[in-house]
Amino acid sequence: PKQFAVLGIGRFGESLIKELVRMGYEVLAVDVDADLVQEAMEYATHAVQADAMEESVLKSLGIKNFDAVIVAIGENIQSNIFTTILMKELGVKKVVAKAGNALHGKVLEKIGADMVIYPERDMAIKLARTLASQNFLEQITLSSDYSIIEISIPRSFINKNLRQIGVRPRMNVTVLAIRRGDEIIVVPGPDQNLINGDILVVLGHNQDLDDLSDID
Amino acid sequence: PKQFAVLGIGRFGESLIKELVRMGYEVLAVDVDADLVQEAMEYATHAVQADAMEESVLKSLGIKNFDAVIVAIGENIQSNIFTTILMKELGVKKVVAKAGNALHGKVLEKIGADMVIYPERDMAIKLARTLASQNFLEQITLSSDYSIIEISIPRSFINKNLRQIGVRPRMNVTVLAIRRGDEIIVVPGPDQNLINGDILVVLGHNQDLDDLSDID
Ligand SMILES: Nc1ncnc2c1ncn2[C@@H]1O[C@H](COP(=O)(O)OP(=O)(O)OP(=O)(O)O)[C@@H](O)[C@H]1O
Ligand SMILES: Nc1ncnc2c1ncn2[C@@H]1O[C@H](COP(=O)(O)OP(=O)(O)OP(=O)(O)O)[C@@H](O)[C@H]1O
Repeated sequence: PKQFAVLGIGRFGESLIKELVRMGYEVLAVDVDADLVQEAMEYATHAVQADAMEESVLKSLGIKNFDAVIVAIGENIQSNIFTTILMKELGVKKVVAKAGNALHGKVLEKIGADMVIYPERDMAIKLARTLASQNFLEQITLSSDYSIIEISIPRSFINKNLRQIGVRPRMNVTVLAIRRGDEIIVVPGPDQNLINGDILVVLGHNQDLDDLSDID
Repeated sequence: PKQFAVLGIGRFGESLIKELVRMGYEVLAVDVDADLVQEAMEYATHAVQADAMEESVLKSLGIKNFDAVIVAIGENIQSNIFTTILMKELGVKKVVAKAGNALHGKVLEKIGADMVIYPERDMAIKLARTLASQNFLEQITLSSDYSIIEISIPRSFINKNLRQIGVRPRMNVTVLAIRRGDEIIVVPGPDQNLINGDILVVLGHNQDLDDLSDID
């Protein structure tokens, strides 16, 4: 089974450790803060108090044997950057590092992070879209132009079928599925009737999806 | 056009302000930190230095006229909680508050937050799923049992078509779309050939999706 090391037990690090453990993986938690390490002993496979930049400690922990090391150190950007490059130096095959902003993220890419994540930025963008559109529920970004979104049914669609609404020819989007309570209607046909409470799972160009979510 | 107020210009607050402005909305940024307010003047519609718990200041800003107020104060949980309840007291119709953990979130719900978000936790869970499955790229949760996921093409699917692979009859999942470079093939037919590098957008029951992402 895979084993992971999470460096930094902040809110992000703690949730990551707990979810990986819940999924059945072995997780080593590392932090300089003794209290956080003490707490982490309750839910992590192992928890060690250490400075993630201490080469000797990391070597003794066999850090390069982990399937992935996640650098979840936040406010201290210098520690975050130096820890990341050290991981690559020590031969860790997959290093995931958390960036606080775009410039920080560029530095991490250049010094060898295999994956850079922007938790605050990504969630902010997701929230912005939810706030912008009353009926916007969730989304997957397929490419820079295409997405899949979930929207609650516009009132003008209720009790009509897909052909009458003309979703594909007029609005240039594809209804991939309809969520009706706990039921999922997959790849609905043109005669599929829509009812109040339906949630539409739609694929299309971002601009067309924005127009769709403005429909009343 | 809608107007929003973001209280707290941390990494999350800043990204939220920028995205809402990019979408064309008016955004008021508020923080106690003068430097952050100075920076925010460059990208927010308005930026004001203030303590978000100062009732008189908030009233003079006409806080209850905003379509939504987002409490993006982080580390200071007490400020975050007191600011949230104050927003509701002042008649703000929609208050979104950022929670650092589940208990904090429960408090926010009880005191009237219209929406509670957990950016660090949600991103950690998303990352955990990506780390767990080699080819797991993104996912939308449709219901407690069904999801849409993106996976990179299993090697055994390359140069076969959907009928040969038998995705629907054998694996009980539906390929909604194929991402090929910048191209998107929507609702592919049974004769659709798959090639190396394809990314499959698949809908199914969570257990069947897990089985699918284990295929080599
Ligand atoms: N050199 C280091 N070695 C080990 N742990 C460290 C080091 N530097 C910082 N940390 C720890 O990393 C953790 C996360 O950092 P911090 O709280 O600054 O980030 P954050 O981005 O605000 O976190 P989050 O948003 O996940 O709550 C802290 O618990 C801190 O003690
Ligand atoms: N009472 C207050 N009024 C206005 N702003 C406040 C108040 N308390 C804290 N802030 C501001 O909120 C901002 C975000 O808070 P903080 O940095 O503690 O949270 P965070 O969760 O680590 O942020 P992020 O993860 O978004 O970077 C800070 O810039 C801080 O100055």
